[in-house]
Amino acid sequence: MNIFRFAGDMTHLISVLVLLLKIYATKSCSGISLKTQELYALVFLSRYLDLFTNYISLYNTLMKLVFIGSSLAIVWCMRMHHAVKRSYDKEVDTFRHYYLVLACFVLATLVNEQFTLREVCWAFSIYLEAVAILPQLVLLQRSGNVDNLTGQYVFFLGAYRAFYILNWIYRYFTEQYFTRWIACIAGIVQTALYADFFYYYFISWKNNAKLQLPA
Amino acid sequence: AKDQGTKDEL
Repeated sequence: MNIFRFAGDMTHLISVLVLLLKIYATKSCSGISLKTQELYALVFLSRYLDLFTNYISLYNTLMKLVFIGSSLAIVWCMRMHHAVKRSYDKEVDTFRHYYLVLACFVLATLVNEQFTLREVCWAFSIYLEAVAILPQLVLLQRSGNVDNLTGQYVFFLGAYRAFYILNWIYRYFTEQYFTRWIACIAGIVQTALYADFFYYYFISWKNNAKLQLPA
Repeated sequence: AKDQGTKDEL
């Protein structure tokens, strides 16, 4: 575990906490894409299949439980909680995310480290995570103004994989082997998708103005 | 150790 990896996990955890805070404090999920949340729940469920069979460390197991638990809780809240689901804007959250799931699954069956259930599911979760933010970014561009907590949520979510890229670069130079090219390429694509969001986030921060995404 | 290295990340 190197500092970049730890910073990445903490940034990811912060993004989840910010989203939970927003939903719990405001009892609203306005500006949040349910489809992105569903995709993330699928990402964690398909990636952490070995949660109970392959113990790595207490930290590893705890973090996996937090990510699976929080993503399912958020999906449940947005679908079932009486107050929260009323604030869900399904007319704006129209990205056809099932195509993303299908495309990632097909790609995972073609491009993986080994053609085994666990490796195909792992590659699927890596590819799906790279594009999972698309419904959320499309929703933000449609809804124009972004509230602070939503903006911070997306920012930290984007930043965490950037730290992972630094972690992979660090491991490439410090460890004798490097076999994470699938995660590395998908991670670069994932982080690149946030590029324009980061740009407008930085502009709004510099001008101390409201975050505005061009329609 | 190899397998450990590739799947110890989240």
